[in-house]
Amino acid sequence: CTSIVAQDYKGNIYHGRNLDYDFGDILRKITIDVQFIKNGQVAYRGTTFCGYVGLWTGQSPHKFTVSGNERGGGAWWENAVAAFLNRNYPVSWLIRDTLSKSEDFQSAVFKLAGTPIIADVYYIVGGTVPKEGVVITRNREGPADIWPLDPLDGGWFHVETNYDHWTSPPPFDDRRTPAIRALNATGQHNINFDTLFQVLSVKPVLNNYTIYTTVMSAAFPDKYTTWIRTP
Amino acid sequence: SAGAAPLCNVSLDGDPDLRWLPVLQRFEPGLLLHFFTRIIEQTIPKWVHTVIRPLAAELEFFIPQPFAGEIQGICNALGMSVGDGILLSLAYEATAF
Repeated sequence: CTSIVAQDYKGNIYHGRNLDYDFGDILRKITIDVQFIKNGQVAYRGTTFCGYVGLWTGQSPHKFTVSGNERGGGAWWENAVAAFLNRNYPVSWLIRDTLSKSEDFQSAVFKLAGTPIIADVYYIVGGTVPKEGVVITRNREGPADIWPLDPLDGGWFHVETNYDHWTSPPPFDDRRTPAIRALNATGQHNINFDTLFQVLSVKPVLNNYTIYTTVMSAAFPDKYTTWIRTP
Repeated sequence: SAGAAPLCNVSLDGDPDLRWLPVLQRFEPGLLLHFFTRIIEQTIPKWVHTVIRPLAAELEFFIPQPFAGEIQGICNALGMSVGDGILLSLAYEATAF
């Protein structure tokens, strides 16, 4: 997966993601955008697969956006213990629960960073006002690292693939460098929904495992768009 | 190439076990069942599959709402075991290590 959170020169926050996974021939056929309706209003929105009740991508309108990227680590039995003995949350259920219950960007970050989960993951969160963008590197029991945007010091975007941001990605799976290069070529003045989609369409950021691309911005909830990608 | 994902509505005002039915009706049930069976077979080791099925009886005990009700409803609609529904929900957790 690749997730990007970026701030344009006006302070708008954009958030985009590619979801990469096996079973592309199946998952592309059952990928759906879902509006969760409460009292006649869209409470939150997300992208999932028919039959899968969790969310890996979602938006709470005018509040925040979230995506999750795989973080490999530990052993299978540690996940099993976290699930069945500790009763930790599945990773994608926490995203949905956060979209459902958190009132703003800060409380979403707090919940996503601190709630015990079954497996390691990266949570990427975007807000509605300048500086509201963060990559949370999660261990099962809590945050390993929290990496906020730093637009005043040149950090107007963050790219998270499937490796800790303080390490180098392996050369055989470096999607980070091409994404950073494309974002720098785009520039803070030109980043928007369309150019973010273009960045997420650069190979190998877009690859044969990419199921869908979503671009979103919590301040402009109607612009939430998911494209199913065909290799 | 790229095509827009279909947009579905899920009402949170409805019962959890019924709220996904309008979404499921947009897909061929036999095809969904075939897809899910293939994912489980290729993701979950057989012995884990054997162990997890009996735990389904304890669904209410260890899975919070509304997820328990939603999984139950989807499984009922597709004629799938609840154990398999849980395993599908845990596909990432079963492979991310």
